[in-house]
Amino acid sequence: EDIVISGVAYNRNLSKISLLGVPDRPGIAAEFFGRLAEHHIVIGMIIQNVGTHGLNDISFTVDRAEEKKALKIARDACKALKAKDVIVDSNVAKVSVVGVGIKSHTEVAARMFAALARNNINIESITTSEIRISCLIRESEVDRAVKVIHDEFALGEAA
Amino acid sequence: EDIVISGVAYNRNLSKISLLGVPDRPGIAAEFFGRLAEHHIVIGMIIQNVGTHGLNDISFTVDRAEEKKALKIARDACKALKAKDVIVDSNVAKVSVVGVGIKSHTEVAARMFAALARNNINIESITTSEIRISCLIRESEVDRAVKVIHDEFALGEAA
Ligand SMILES: C[C@@H](O)[C@H](N)C(=O)O
Ligand SMILES: C[C@@H](O)[C@H](N)C(=O)O
Repeated sequence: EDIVISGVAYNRNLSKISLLGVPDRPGIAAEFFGRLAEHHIVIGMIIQNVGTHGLNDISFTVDRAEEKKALKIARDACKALKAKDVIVDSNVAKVSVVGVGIKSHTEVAARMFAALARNNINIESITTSEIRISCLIRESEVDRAVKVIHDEFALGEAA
Repeated sequence: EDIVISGVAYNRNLSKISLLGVPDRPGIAAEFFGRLAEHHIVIGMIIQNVGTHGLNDISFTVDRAEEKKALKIARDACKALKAKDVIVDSNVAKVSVVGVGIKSHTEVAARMFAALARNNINIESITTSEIRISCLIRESEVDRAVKVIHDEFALGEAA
């Protein structure tokens, strides 16, 4: 499958809220996102990686304008679900490489990560789908990140 | 934005390899995926959530047939990057709700998670994109998971 990279997308003004140390058993994610849906919180990414010792962490992003409202719901859920803690990062941006056939191209991911690494941009979170590789980074680095990824894939001018 | 759910997708025969406790600084992900790309490992999902105490975990999925090869590379990387450990789960499947406008629909996620919870299916990992919500679950549960998600969204017969 040929790689066709159509561009670099980005979102500024994000907050990432993480529920740390939730019990890793059925019903927890449903309860957490049920509460957020009830309050009509518009969520961006949802990320949960691997659990250890029966616990797991669940993060999600929201537009910064919704952070306060979302944080209150997350803190209430933290108590109800007996999670360990809620942390919030109000300084997050997302940068993504978008294209067809990306899913099976490990080297696209490796090149994207290397471009960020060469420019000393720390990758805080990663998610992928069939057509996109997304990284969460410091908001202050998003312009630089978009430029160095454009350069890496010779995509020409950023839109 | 109206929700248009086009279906439920799934992948069986996956293995999830997790590099635990990597230093959370620029260059680590680039080195790790650079090694995997060098050996032409075809990767499915990549997941990294929130770091704590300067460390983070990075997971990826591969087709089970590639697990042995990928695991050797991950174990070598674990030493080179001074990560804490590598764990592998050889019994993983992915189930996804796919559709337009999903990104901002917290209730689609809540409903998908609730359908799995009602049927006692544990959600082991979660990633989302603009058009898809994906969960990793036990492979033995994938048929049931597809069915209960179809029912939840009244999608009719599974393809
Ligand atoms: C952690 C959380 O996702 C849990 N495993 C669940 O199924 O709800
Ligand atoms: C953990 C790893 O992603 C690291 N933060 C990096 O940028 O490479």
